[in-house]
Amino acid sequence: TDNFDFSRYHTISEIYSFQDMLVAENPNLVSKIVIGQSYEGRPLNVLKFSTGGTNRPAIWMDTGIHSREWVTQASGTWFAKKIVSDYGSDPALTAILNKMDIFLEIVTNPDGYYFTHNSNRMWRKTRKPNPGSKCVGVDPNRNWDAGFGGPGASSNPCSETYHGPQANSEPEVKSIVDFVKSHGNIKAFISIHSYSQMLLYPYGYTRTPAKDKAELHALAKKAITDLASLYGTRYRYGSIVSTIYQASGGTIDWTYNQGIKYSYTFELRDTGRYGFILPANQIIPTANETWLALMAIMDHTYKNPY
Amino acid sequence: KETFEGHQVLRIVPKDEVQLSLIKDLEDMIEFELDFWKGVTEVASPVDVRVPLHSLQSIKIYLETQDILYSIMIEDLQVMLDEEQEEIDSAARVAEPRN
Repeated sequence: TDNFDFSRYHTISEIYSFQDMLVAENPNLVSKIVIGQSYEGRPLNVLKFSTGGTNRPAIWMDTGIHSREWVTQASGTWFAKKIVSDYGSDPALTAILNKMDIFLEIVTNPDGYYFTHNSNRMWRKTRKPNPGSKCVGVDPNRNWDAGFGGPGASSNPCSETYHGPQANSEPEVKSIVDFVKSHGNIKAFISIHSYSQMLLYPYGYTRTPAKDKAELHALAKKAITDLASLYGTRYRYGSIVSTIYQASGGTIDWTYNQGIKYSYTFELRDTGRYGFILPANQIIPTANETWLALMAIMDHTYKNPY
Repeated sequence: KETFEGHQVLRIVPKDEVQLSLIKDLEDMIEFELDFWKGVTEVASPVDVRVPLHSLQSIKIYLETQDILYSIMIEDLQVMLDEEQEEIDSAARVAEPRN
């Protein structure tokens, strides 16, 4: 994987091959867990970074739940290599991994991602057909059992924010739900999207402040300050509902309600006028600056066990 | 393969609550097949929306008659996608021999 070109976008098969190579190169640190299958039968691969122990407290990260947000899957690939490269040399990451596990799902919506490469670059949702409708797919960030079906999601299958027929209807979502519940010891959950440079914490479906709001807000501020220290990329931060808009059925609202206190959503770059078509030469700078924010959250999680 | 010739991405900046609401109304106009890349949040916060060729004129008239400020963020989306695809293909060609 030293030869893997992180500075360009890759197909799903290239990313899956990278994952297998990383595991093969680091058998004592990295393993691959298949937590389920997508609607079209693709494996939902999660990389586990662990230095031992059983069911250690863990940190979860996912990228690409919205398939067209290509900079996120590309950054996730870079994060995987960063963890392997830095373990043993970076004191902060080494301390974290000596006590905690990290789970990283890079292609969280594989059917959608394949579709963006082969049929429609603008595709965001899953690819499961909707009975009775000509429109396909559900917004996997509206399909979670947290305020499901409330304001801030659409009941129209043709909408980009269609919440689906019921919570967890999408296998890509249900597989994570089952994994989180079966693991039972996840302490931070970070779901990575693009674009608009934001770091968000619960809630999205209600204006009721999260009980840990003060701590989440302070940590978000520290994280985006670290992020900006590299290239000056400016982020906004706050709860979903107060920073962007009401969104029901969202990932981190569900994880927070499961008791995972450090639940965050990132919206990575674009700082310019490219939107989802972020030039590949911005992948590595984006991944590098985001890593500083991720380390702030992971370090805080490690130092504040609960 | 879905292509996007002539699709433009407009960056719209609502200057007050009235305009915010007018832009939000666009979300419900299904017939225009608008794709909100960056949703409506607050006054002065840009809203990015991909507009198919067949809706461009209507949307621009709608915005201009309401005196809503917008700029063209992406002139022709398909041109950008072709460049992106070319970059992927050429990088893959370079990578091939090495693999």
